[in-house]
Amino acid sequence: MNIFRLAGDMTHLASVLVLLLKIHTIKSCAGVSLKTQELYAIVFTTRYLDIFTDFISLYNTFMKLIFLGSSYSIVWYIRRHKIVRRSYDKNQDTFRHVFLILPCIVLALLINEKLTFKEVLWAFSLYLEAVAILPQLVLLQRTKNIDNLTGQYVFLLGVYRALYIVNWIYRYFTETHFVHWITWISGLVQTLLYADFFYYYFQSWKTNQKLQLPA
Amino acid sequence: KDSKPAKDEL
Repeated sequence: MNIFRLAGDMTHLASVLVLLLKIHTIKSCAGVSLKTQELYAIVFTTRYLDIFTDFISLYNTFMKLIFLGSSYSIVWYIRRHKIVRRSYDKNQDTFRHVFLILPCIVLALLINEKLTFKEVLWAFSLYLEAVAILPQLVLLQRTKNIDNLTGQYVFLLGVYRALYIVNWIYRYFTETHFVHWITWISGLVQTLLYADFFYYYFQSWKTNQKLQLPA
Repeated sequence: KDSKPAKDEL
């Protein structure tokens, strides 16, 4: 494992922990999109089915369990926790799952490495991950005051994606037979979705003002 | 030789 991949995984982990700690300590999920969190729960569930079939490393299995556990915990907090769920604004978080899930199913059936149940699910999880952040970005745009933690959560997720791209470039040149077109293209699309957010994030940081996305 | 890249990423 190279340093970019490890740094990417660590920022991913940090983003999830920031979000979980925010929700757990201030007992509020204001500004957090339940839709995005549910999509991530689906993404991890469909991709990490391989913990039962392939063993890669302890690190790999451990991280998979963490991502599965954290995404389900966040969904649980927003839906079921008696205090947290009161802060969830259903009327702002209106993105429809089905508009993202259905096209991803179709795409996964058409473009996959092999037409098997596992491979189609794997491709589906990558396509869905690429667009899963959209409900969160839409919600950020609607929210007047984005709190620091929600901003940091999205920022860390964006950094994680960017580091994965550097990791693929590194692996392409240092390893033989390392070609995963599906991963790379959907990963690139995913990272581009953060570009706009990054722009405003750095602007607000430079001018020391509260982050606000234009409508 | 294994030509299929391993899915070792998260």
